[in-house]
Amino acid sequence: YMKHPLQNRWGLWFYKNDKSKMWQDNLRLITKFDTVEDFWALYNNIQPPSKLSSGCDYSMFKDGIEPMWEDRSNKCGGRWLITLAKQHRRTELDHFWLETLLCLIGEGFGSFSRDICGSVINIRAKGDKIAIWTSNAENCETVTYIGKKYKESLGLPQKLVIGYQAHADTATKSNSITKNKFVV
Amino acid sequence: GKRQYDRDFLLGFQFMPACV
Repeated sequence: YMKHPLQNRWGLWFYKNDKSKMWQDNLRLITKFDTVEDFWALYNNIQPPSKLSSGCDYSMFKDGIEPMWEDRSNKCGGRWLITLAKQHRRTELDHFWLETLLCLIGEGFGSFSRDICGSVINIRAKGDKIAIWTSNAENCETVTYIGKKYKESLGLPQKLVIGYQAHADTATKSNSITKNKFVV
Repeated sequence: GKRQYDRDFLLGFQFMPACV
């Protein structure tokens, strides 16, 4: 019996908000994997996002990409962002996160998967967030395709609009609202 | 070729023991 190799090797990261440490010291690579079987071995052994405490993140990125704007692969990119109201933590959060991971490891965006960098889930008291990060916010066709396919994969209703934000805009925003570069 | 797996295929392995 052979394990099923993935197209990419992925790293799973965990962030825990500890104000006594520097931001980057709070971010830890848990492990890397590159087969379907190893993905599940990992997934089945970690806390689901809904059980994490507020201020924590999981990130899953292609090997060699760190889950931060500054990484060379992310610098010119952006994210499709899903925000969840508090009451959806119990019902939707873990489900959305798993669907997101399956889209990534299964290369669910076809040839456009090349632009995928990774995904981040933020557990926050004011509302949880899940995002798919891509490498180039100017690749209109690619970004739009990924957004449409992602929305479909999560089973979101057509009329619900999700937005794509360039990291450059998020990083330089002066208030808490970042403008959407694309919407689907 | 590209190793693409759809969700149902991936979900089929969730509770399988990894032997290798």
